[in-house]
Amino acid sequence: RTGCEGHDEL
Amino acid sequence: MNIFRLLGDLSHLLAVIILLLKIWKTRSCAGISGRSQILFAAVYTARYLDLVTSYISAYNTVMKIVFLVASYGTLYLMFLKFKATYDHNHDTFRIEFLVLPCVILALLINHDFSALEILWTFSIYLESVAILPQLFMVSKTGEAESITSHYLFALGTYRGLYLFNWIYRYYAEDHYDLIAIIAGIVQTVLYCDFFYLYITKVLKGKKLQLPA
Repeated sequence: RTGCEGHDEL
Repeated sequence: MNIFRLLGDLSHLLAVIILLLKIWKTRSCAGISGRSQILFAAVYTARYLDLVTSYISAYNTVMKIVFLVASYGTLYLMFLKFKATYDHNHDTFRIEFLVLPCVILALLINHDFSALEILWTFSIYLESVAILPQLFMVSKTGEAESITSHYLFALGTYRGLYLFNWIYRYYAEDHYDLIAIIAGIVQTVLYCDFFYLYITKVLKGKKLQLPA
């Protein structure tokens, strides 16, 4: 899983 | 959520609170770069537009709102309420030299050529260099108040802890985001010189003063 699949960090 | 990420976020939160309290308690924003604060407001705005499009967790939502409100609150205190104390003579870093390359880089190197994704990427690139006007201001005046040093230390530590979070996630979750990682490394490296001065001077009770 890399990058663009939903940014779940701040 | 792992311990590095949580400590990183808490460090980030601490930095933002230290800055607001410093300005509020001393009724002054002397020594603080308004240009860096403008860049941070742009960073949060560009990154947290996803507040309206995607829900991650209550934690994420609350933190995003806190960072947005704190950032615009800081701008309000600096440029309106305590405007007279703003040290603009020493805050002269040309921010277009940071913003324009970040815009171009975000358009060229991104995960997906869509508006929200490019804004996210732009915010990651811009965050990595947004502290430069502040560091430039400290180097120009040759010193920083202790409270400003604590702010910078907490703010620098935050992305450093995120690097450990990304190492952990790479092994534990098979997750990695090269854009965030490389920008995070750049961001942390920019603080190294300051970290050294902070540890060797401020922690020993001395004022942060640059060698003449």
